[in-house]
Amino acid sequence: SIASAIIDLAVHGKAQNRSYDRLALFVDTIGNRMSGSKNLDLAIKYMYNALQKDGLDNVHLEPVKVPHWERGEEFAMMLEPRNQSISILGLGSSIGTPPQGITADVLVVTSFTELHRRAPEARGKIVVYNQPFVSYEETVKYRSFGAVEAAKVGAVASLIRSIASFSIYSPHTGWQDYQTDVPKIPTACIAVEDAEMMARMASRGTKIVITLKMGAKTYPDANSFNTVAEIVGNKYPEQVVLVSGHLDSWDVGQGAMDDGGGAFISWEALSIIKDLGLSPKRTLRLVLWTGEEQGGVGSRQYYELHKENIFDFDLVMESDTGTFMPLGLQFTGRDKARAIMKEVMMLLQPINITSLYEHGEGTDIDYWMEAGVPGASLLDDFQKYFWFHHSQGDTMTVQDPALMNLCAAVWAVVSYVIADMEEMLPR
Amino acid sequence: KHIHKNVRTFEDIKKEICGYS
Repeated sequence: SIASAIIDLAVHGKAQNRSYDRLALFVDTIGNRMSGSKNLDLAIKYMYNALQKDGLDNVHLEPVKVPHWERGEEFAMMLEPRNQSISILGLGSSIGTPPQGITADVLVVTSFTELHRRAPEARGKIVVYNQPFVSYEETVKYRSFGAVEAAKVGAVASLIRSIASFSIYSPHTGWQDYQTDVPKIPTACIAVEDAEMMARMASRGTKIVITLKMGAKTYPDANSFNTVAEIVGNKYPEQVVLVSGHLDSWDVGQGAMDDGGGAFISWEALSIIKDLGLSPKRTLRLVLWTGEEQGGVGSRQYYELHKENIFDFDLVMESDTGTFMPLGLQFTGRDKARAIMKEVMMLLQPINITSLYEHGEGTDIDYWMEAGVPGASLLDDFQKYFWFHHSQGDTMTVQDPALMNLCAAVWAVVSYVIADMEEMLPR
Repeated sequence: KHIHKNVRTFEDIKKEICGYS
């Protein structure tokens, strides 16, 4: 019973807690891994050596050009109605302020609609967004486009309520996008608590003044790499089941959850299969992406480089929403492929994780799925994910070794069986 | 290449998958 052997090794056997222990050593040694940083270079070298030491096949690096942005020193101070330090995290790609900072009155809004309605009030002000958290997908547009929308109505900077479902005064960073025809203004996230406080003050008609200083700088694109390792297939080696997570992170916390957990259960899947002496018919390929946080930069270049072989890609898998209690897999593919995946999930009955959901997702595998390759993502109990996401709280303390064992078991069983079946998934 | 042959029935595929359990 191959599925049981994989599960036993991952959950009860010698491999239990291995992905957790490996991740802890990695993040405690390297720290966070921002695109373009020396830390990310060190992380890639570390993984290259670790994967070779693990005895995997074809360990190699594939060059990628990635954005290089550094936040520099930054702070905000509320001057009126009273002095209070405002905790901020500059947003990726933001420009800095002049050296003396920007001091301006604040306009608080709760939505883009309100901003547009009150456009005449925004000129020369710092716009503070206090948008409610609906869902990440819905609310993240304020982080992505808050600066552009504020600049369009003449604001001098924007401060955006963090995209977080819970807060203990924690700002959460993330990437934001300027538009070429709109002036660039500095932009940062603030804690939910400060956004709500300023909204209350504004609703009482209280004047708010803030000084904002940000030393953010954008440098020329940097050299980086996607990190690749394989177990080469014994019958159809050119055909590939791809398992993945991203190695880069934000420059806060340790990037243990986003996406250290996803990267290390993906490595663990190959380790488990190798430890059991299993040899799938197709190649199992581990890819640790670079530059994901800047919008899937590494995975886009990987797709461009390898799309000529798209018909050899059987299934693409990504874990990038945490490695909490696994609930099953999200899957995108034709009905015939879904029916097969449902049967494969039944192999996970010993750990009672057999559900197959709709909509496989993941920035790094989207290109393949849009082109018709079946795709799967790990669905876990990610209720707490956005508590820690892109914040100083994303540390090893978030991770649970027992849950990582279960995630690794799901990842290993599914990837191995699909790679070993006589035929590829129907498209 | 054994790609999308569709010569096997779903029952055949189910049996193959059961072989891993």
